[in-house]
Amino acid sequence: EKLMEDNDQLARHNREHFDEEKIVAFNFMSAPGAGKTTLIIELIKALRAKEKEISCGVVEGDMVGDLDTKRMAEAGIKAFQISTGKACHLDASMLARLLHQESFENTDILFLENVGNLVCPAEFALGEHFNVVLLSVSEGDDKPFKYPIMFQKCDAVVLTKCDLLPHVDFSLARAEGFIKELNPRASIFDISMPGKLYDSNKFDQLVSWLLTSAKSVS
Amino acid sequence: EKLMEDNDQLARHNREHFDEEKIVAFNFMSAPGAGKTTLIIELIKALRAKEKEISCGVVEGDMVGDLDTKRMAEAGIKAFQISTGKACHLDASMLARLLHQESFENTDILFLENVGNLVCPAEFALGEHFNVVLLSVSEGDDKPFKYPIMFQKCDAVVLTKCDLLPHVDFSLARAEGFIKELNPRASIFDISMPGKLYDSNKFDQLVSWLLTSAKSVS
Ligand SMILES: Nc1nc2c(ncn2[C@@H]2O[C@H](COP(=O)(O)OP(=O)(O)OP(=O)(O)O)[C@@H](O)[C@H]2O)c(=O)[nH]1
Ligand SMILES: Nc1nc2c(ncn2[C@@H]2O[C@H](COP(=O)(O)OP(=O)(O)OP(=O)(O)O)[C@@H](O)[C@H]2O)c(=O)[nH]1
Ligand SMILES: [Mg+2]
Ligand SMILES: [Mg+2]
Ligand SMILES: [Zn+2]
Ligand SMILES: [Zn+2]
Repeated sequence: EKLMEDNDQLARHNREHFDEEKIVAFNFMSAPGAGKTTLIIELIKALRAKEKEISCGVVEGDMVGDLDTKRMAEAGIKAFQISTGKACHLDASMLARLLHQESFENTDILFLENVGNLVCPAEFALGEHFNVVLLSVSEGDDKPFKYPIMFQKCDAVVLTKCDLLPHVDFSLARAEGFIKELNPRASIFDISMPGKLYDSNKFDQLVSWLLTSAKSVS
Repeated sequence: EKLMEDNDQLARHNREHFDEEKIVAFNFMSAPGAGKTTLIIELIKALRAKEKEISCGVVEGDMVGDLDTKRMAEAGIKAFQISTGKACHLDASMLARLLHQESFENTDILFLENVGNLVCPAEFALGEHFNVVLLSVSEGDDKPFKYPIMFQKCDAVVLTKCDLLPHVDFSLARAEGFIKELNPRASIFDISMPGKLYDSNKFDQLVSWLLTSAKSVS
């Protein structure tokens, strides 16, 4: 379809921008409310603590309002808002327009928070280097099977809100089984936000994965 | 757009079918994993206990597989599977095809479980009498604001998994405030599945709402 061809062309254009400016872009996708905004804020805090020189930026994709951009500002993080209107996903043209309007000089890692939707966003490349999918344990362990496209195309799956495991009937083994069947190369992290009751070293492993992935792009 | 006109025409056609056969149809929509399947099973159990003569049917809309239809069968409920393929929503033509193939004779209440997606399903009328939107408290209290279309068009909003309230930062008042701004006439129910720690009379109120709504269609 012509629409997808145009999108792929613009995605390649965005990637050229990123590579010229030495920016590594991560596309964060999930169903609504899986915890993208919360996780990106915590990751940037951890990255800043680990590597003083690193500079992180955020692009927020939402259909209505700028609630997530405001949450970023409250956490001391500058975020650029893209209003996607009727589209339930970010696409390459929206990002291209922003990249031409704003300056992302000195940004090392750019987090692209996509619209909360477990289907459409997977079909629109943005020019990102890595795709990260979040699945919260409160959604159910069958989602990778029921909504496969997103999980097939990603580099990492983050199982979020694991502090809720005692209160839901989510099996980490079943979810990971579905993910490995679809995408054996994806890294899988089961985490909870710092401060919640859950083994925190997995969060640190995710931070390391992010840094290693970013450094692998040169 | 011609697509939507065709859909609306078929939706009217489906409604004629429903009205001829005295079937009342409820369209259940939500983000993935908000608890549609779990709730429909519990509602049918409660309806059967309350009114012996009532006959309930289920149509399951999914992109991949028939996991929810199998869960219905395990609960002793006959469900018809519609595989929506690449479409992340049920539409009127899919339902029309099913209504012409299968017999829904003697069905009083038909539950249409839509594909898990907080955007597209709201735009495709199916011929249903009532729209019900589920929002689980683990998704966040800002969702009605961020994904308004679905909440604007519905007859009832069910806030699910309220047993998780002590473990998430969800404000019932904030969520209800957003819903009332968008849709003052929607009934709002905060519930948890039977057996979970939460005030159970709201679940009973939802069962009554369902019966009263069904009886109001004559
Ligand atoms: N218990 C628990 N709740 C969490 C955790 N992470 C996020 N949440 C809650 O999950 C809800 C949704 O989080 P968000 O960060 O807004 O999710 P999102 O994916 O950005 O949502 P959208 O952008 O609207 O799609 C909020 O109420 C968060 O407080 C966690 O680790 N544990
Ligand atoms: N704690 C708790 N968990 C619940 C409740 N209701 C449902 N769940 C869990 O939520 C998860 C998702 O439930 P489902 O019924 O599969 O959700 P769904 O909306 O049908 O999901 P899709 O059809 O895939 O969109 C499952 O793990 C359920 O066990 C509840 O009241 N409390
Ligand atoms: Mg967000
Ligand atoms: Mg379901
Ligand atoms: Zn879309
Ligand atoms: Zn759709």
